[in-house]
Parts: sequence; structure tokens; C-alpha cells
Amino acid sequence: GRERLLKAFDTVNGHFSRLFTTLFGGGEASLALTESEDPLEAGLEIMVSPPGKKLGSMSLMSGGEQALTATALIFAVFLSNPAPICVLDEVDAPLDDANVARYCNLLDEMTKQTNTKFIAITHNAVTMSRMNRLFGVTMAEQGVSQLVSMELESAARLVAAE
Amino acid sequence: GRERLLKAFDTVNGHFSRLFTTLFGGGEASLALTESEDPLEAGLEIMVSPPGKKLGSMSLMSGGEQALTATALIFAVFLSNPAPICVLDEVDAPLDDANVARYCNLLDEMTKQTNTKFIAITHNAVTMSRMNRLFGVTMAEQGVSQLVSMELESAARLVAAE
Amino acid sequence: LAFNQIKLVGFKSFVDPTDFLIEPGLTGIVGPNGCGKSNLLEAIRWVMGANSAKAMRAKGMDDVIFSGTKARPGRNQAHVTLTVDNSARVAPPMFNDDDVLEITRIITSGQGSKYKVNNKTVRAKDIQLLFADASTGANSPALVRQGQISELIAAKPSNRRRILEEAA
Amino acid sequence: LAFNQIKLVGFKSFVDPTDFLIEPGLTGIVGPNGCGKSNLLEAIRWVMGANSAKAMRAKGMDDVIFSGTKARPGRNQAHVTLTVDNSARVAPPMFNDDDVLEITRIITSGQGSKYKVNNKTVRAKDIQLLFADASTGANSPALVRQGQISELIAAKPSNRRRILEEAA
Ligand SMILES: Nc1ncnc2c1ncn2[C@@H]1O[C@H](COP(=O)(O)OP(=O)(O)OP(=O)(O)O)[C@@H](O)[C@H]1O
Ligand SMILES: Nc1ncnc2c1ncn2[C@@H]1O[C@H](COP(=O)(O)OP(=O)(O)OP(=O)(O)O)[C@@H](O)[C@H]1O
Ligand SMILES: [Mg+2]
Ligand SMILES: [Mg+2]
Repeated sequence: GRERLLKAFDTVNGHFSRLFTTLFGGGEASLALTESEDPLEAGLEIMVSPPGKKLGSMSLMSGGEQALTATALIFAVFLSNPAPICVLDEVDAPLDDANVARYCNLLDEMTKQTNTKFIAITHNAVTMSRMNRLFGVTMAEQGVSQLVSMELESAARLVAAE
Repeated sequence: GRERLLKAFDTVNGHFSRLFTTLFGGGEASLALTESEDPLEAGLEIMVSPPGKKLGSMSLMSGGEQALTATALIFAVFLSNPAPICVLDEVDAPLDDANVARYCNLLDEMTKQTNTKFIAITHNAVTMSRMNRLFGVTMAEQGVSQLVSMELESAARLVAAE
Repeated sequence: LAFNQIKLVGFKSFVDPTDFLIEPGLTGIVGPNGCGKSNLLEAIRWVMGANSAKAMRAKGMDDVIFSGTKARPGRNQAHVTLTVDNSARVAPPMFNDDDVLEITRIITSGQGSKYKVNNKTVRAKDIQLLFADASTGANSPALVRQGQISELIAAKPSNRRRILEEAA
Repeated sequence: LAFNQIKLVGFKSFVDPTDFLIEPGLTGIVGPNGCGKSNLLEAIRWVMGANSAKAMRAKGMDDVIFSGTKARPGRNQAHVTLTVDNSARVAPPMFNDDDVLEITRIITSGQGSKYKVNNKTVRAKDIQLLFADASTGANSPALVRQGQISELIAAKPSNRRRILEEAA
């Protein structure tokens, strides 16, 4: 059990460091197992140094920087053992446009590296423009949801009409 | 102490019900003090019925609906005892464009009803377009913040360049 | 395994039968606050055997059944069917004779959930094993709920470490 | 009281002296992730006497002092000055002779914070009373931190009730 966890830690850490630098366009980060002799009781710490900034714990970063770092961790776990389906519910909400663009680049990258189908719920116009297809959910009748296929161009109109 | 809390509750509840309906463009909501004979130990429950939907607790709403409801509560407390300064850090992040527009309408309304100065941090282009002025924060030198006054039209360019 | 389609009937705000085709690459889901986007994704975790009502934003599992609106009465049953491709024949032996598997979960008010694969009744445990073998399942770290990123940021280091166990 | 201007020196990422004019109506603050927007707002709560380092996203209060970058050394002092208009003469008697009040908080590494009003040293308690009388202060519910809306949603009902006490 302990052997497998340490091995998983190394794999995830490798992916995480690389994904952090990709998503931040620079800088570096790594994971650490701490607080206990027994890795099954240990804590997972995240040490980060965004581009040009000093090394510190993730808790000292801005809201958007923390969200991007946590996203890198989730994708690192995913890449260690890719699932057939990946669903992301409003993961891009706290990100600025440059970070959203890098996040979408990473999604493109992962569709090439894996057979995984990705579904992203978003309110962000940049993310919408990077999807291969869009579905809209509406409540034409109050309280009753309907799913509609959408042209990529009409997403901008939907956002405007929201 | 108990008298004052009950009186504050009534005032806040009055504002809250009205603000909920304004922000949601319909529906109704109210606060309730529960769980204890002594209001100083009681819990504050929030019962909501968004337009066309049945009455339920706030915990059953969507992420954006919950954020809008909590925002109505914060503004209700504010209106009961207006402060000279109100600061809102990324309060619009989970809201769709229609809700952001109503949130900005409410901010306009409150600048007319009070002498309060409002400062809103936002990544949202709709909110930016509704502000009276914009300041940009940049890190031209990594790790060092600078404040710059911005033309309202150039906000769109900043968002694009982010 | 490849996930091809999901069908919802009476599940939360999707009262009318809804088919969602799951295609390769990146699919975006958009719409106003409260229109049902997160509900759609919860149906995926639910049919895979999610057993925590709390993770479904429900007090009890019956809360996933369409509860009615001012204009429509509530239902007493909800079901979701997931269609997966098994041409790689990677499913557990009891399911491995078919190219296509239709996995259905049905909940009836006050009577709990039943599961079927290609119309044959199975146990919840069989469903969970089927998906676990395919590196997915209701608790897959690849299924990121709304607000889960914030929870991960705020989590105690020892709770955060659990995410590694999903990779192990 | 009306808040007119805030000046930051050495406060978190605002190492160089920065003046922020606070004008009537709606002021928007924009910029990329991590550029310092929330830091600017924390300076307002800090100069009003915030005493919780945790609410400043800091381990200890010294963490609000500019800690340096790869290119610049850290500082050992930070100060923030808030300029308020008191022409309505609503301040406590000890401050009520002036039209304009300049409230400064200075922190020195390892030595804690000092407070001044128009260059006269005062106690933290005097600062807190000054702002409390004006229906504001470091814990004013009108100062909504990033993520505080989510905290309010997730709060236990008994903790949520505390927001009423600010209105009482
Ligand atoms: N059992 C149920 N029966 C009927 N309606 C339900 C049921 N459970 C939830 N709902 C409705 O579903 C809506 C929430 O849907 P959902 O959380 O999917 O919204 P969303 O599109 O994700 O919104 P957001 O963008 O704000 O996250 C709520 O308004 C709620 O009234
Ligand atoms: N004491 C300090 N010295 C130097 N830099 C600091 C200090 N404290 C925080 N910072 C830096 O300030 C940055 C965070 O700034 P802030 O939280 O204001 O960002 P933000 O603009 O609000 O971003 P977001 O849009 O993601 O919320 C961090 O990158 C951190 O490195
Ligand atoms: Mg949602
Ligand atoms: Mg911030």
C-alpha cells in the first residue's frame, strides 16, 4: 500500500511540475509529502514559485493562481491514469484571459495524448471559442431543462442574451 | 441585546426580500431565525423561490443562484447601516451575463440611495463597462504591483491582452 | 471503454427524456445560472453508482427525482441510461460478451435504486467494479464538480493527499 | 466620514509608493491573476486596524511587508496612509478638530504595528473606535473579500447569523 502510494506520488509530481510550468507560462512547483513517517498518514503540500516570484506555499498565492495550481494537480492525477471521460464544471471561473487561453491549450494537448472525451461547463467566452462543439442548456419552461445543440458562432449571441 | 438583534433581523429581512427579487428579476425569498429559543444562539436560514421554481433552502440552488442570493444578503446588511466605503472582490465571478447586468443595476441604484463609494475588483467585461472609472493593476516588473488609471474603452484591450 | 451517450428521464430539472451524445475531443456546455448544466453532469456520476447524496447536492437520494414546478407535478421515479462502447472487451467477465453496454440506474421514491446492464438486473457493486476497471467511476478525480477546485485549495494537507490514492 | 485616498509603501506587492484616489460612485479594478488587486483592497482593511493575519492571507502580520522578488530585496517595514474627510465633524472628540484626517499604520519587522492620526501616535483601539463610529472598520460586512461569498453560502446557520450582528 505504502509502496504504491510513493510510486503514485512520484508519477503525479512529475506531471504536476510540468503542467504548472505550462499553465503559468513559466515558474516552477512541486509536491511534497509531509508531517508523518507513514506516507499513508502524510499531508500533501504544494510548493510554488510563479514566474518571477519567490518560492512559497500555495496558500500565499492569489485566488486565480491557486485555482490554476489546483487545476494542474487535478490534471496531473488524471494523466497518471487517464479516464475515458473528464468533466470540468466551471473550472475557468477565477482565471484571467491569458490563463484561460493556456488552460484551453492544455485541454487541446490532452485530447492528443489520450482517448479521453472532455466536457467543460463554462460561462467564459474564450473557453467557448476553443471547444470542438457546444451544447446549450435552457429553461424555456421555468424549472424544466432542455439540451440544445449550438453553432459555435451563436455562443456569443447566447452569452449576450443570457 | 436580543431586542436589537430581532430589530436588525426585521430590517435586514425587509431589504433582503426586496433585493432578491430585484437581482433575480422575479421570485421571492426571506430569512428565518431558527433552531433556538434564544435568538443570540439561533441560526440564520435562507428560504428561496427563484422565478418559476418551488420554495426550498438555498442549499438546493445552483452555484450562481447561491452566489446571487448571498450577495443580496450582504447588500441587505449594508443597506441597514450604509458604510462610507464598500469593496467587492470578484463577487460577479459565478454569474451569467443577465445576472451581472442586474447586479450592476443594483450598484447604480445604491450609489443614488447612499453616499457610499464602491470599489469592485472584476475580470468581467460587462461589469467593467458599467463602472464610472477603471484602474488597472499591472506587474510590469515581476512581483511588483503598479496602479494605472485606465480609459474605459481600453479595458476591453486589457482583457484581451491579459 | 468509451462513453457514447447518456439519457436522462425525470432526473432533477431534466424531467422530459433528454439524450446527450458524448463525442470525441472538447464539448462545451453553456447556459444561464440555474438552467441545469451541473445537473446534467451529476447524472453521469449518478449512473456510475454515486452513493453520496451530499455530493449530489441532495439531502437524500430521492431528491434527485424531478420534484415539480409551479406548472408541473413532481415525479416518483428517475432513470439515467449510459451507453458505453466495449468493443475493446475490457469489461468484467459478466458483462464482456457485448460490444455495447447500456447501464441504467432507476430510483423510485422511497424504494431506493436499481441497476441494469443490457436489461439484466445487477448489484450496485458490479456497476462500481465495471467503471473502476475502466479507470473511472463516480469518484474519479477527472470528474471535477463545481467548487471542487476551491475545496482542494482549502483542504487540510492530509485530506488533499487522498487525491493521490485515486491515482495509485 | 468620506474616504478620499489611500497610499501604500512596502505593503505586499506594492513595494513602491502608490497613491489610489477613491472617487464617488463606482470604481472598477482590473488586471491579470496575481497582479495585486486583492492586495490593494487588503491595505484598506489593514489600515483600519485589521488584527487577524489569517484574514490578510498571512501566517503572521509581518507577512504583509514586501518580502522581495528574485530581482529586489525584501523590506523590513510597510506603511499605509488613509486620508478621510471629516468636514461633517463626526469623528470621536480626540480627532474631531480637523477637516482632514490622515490615518497611518506602520509595521516594522519583529516589532508590530504603530498607528498615527495626523502625525499623533494613537492606540489601535482609538482607530477601531473612529471607524466603528462611522459604520465601517476592518470587519465591515461591506468589505467583501475574494471567496467570502462562498464562505457565506457554506457557513453553518449559527455562523451565518453573525452577519446580522454587524447590522445591529
Ligand atoms: N429534484 C429536482 N427537481 C426539479 N428541479 C431541481 C431538482 N434538483 C435541482 N433542481 C433545479 O435545478 C437547478 C440547478 O441546476 P444546476 O445546478 O444544474 O444549474 P447550473 O446550470 O449549473 O447553474 P450555474 O451556472 O449557476 O452553476 C435549480 O434551480 C433547482 O431548482
Ligand atoms: N508580502 C509580500 N511581498 C511580496 N509579494 C507578495 C506579498 N504578499 C503577497 N504577494 C504577492 O501578491 C500576489 C497576489 O496578489 P493578489 O492576491 O492581490 O492578486 P490578484 O490581483 O487579486 O489576483 P486574482 O485575480 O487571481 O485574485 C501573489 O503573487 C504574491 O506573490
Ligand atoms: Mg452549475
Ligand atoms: Mg484577487
